[in-house]
Amino acid sequence: MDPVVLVHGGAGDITDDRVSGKIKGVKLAAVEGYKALKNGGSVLDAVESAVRLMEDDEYFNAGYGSVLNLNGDVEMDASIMLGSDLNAGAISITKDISHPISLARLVMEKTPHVILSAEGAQKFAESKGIPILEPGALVTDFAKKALEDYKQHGGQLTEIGGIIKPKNAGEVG
Amino acid sequence: TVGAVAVDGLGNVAAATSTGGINGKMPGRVSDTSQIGSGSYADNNSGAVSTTGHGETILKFCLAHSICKDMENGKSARLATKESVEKMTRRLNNTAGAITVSKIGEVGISFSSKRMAWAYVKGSELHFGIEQGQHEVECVEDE
Repeated sequence: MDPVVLVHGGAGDITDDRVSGKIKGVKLAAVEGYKALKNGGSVLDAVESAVRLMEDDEYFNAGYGSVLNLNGDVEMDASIMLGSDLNAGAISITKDISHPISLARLVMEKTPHVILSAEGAQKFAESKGIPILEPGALVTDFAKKALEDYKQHGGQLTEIGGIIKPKNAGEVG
Repeated sequence: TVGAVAVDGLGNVAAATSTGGINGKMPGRVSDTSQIGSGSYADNNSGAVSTTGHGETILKFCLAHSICKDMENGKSARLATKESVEKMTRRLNNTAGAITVSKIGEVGISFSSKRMAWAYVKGSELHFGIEQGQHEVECVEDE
């Protein structure tokens, strides 16, 4: 059977000016993942290398180029799963690391858990020698502008007990 | 959000998904992407899925797992992906997308959002698209 590596670069109302950058990025990622398989890597190696490439690409809402929370910070989530034994690893609310998907794989391979979050995930990353970036290193101008637009038009989600349903400008996911 | 799924020549599958979340989220908000069964799912008995879109909706619907279970019950990757995405959007009124490979190498790509960038390599062909219904093919350049 022919192997297959399939990638996505996020779904939502992606604006016209970002279409070509997204298509270029997903094509590069699919080829990168397939190359990993062709060179004897596992399906885990293939999906990790494809996602890592897109985490470096500011056209995508992951790693460098992530959207911002209300404080203007990047907080990232990732998960990875292997079909042969249903082993899985994930991280959430992590900051200042370039490749959340690789940290998720370390959780799967080096801990008895499936998900590590926030400070615990951060400490685990440090313990595995993953470089911790300077605060703000993953923030792009595009993301800052999207947050400003959202604050002006999207309403404030910080109200307790009353959630205002804003129209979220730009991309979701 | 970005994601990848893969199947090798023996039917082994894997899925991976990574995201910065949703624009203007509250600090501490956890997305569907880190939840196995919502953002990613992989099982050699059916296939592998990575999802993207309105996270809270994908989380409530357990979209990735839903697609794998449909494949386990005999649906093709294409049909399982399309029907689960449509069912979720109908039920919860928010949009999302998913990519799927089955254990026998089928491909499923579906999104109810306006656009979703996708690409896959099979043999020497590179397939890609971003608009509804768009499917372009190129040759993968040899190394």
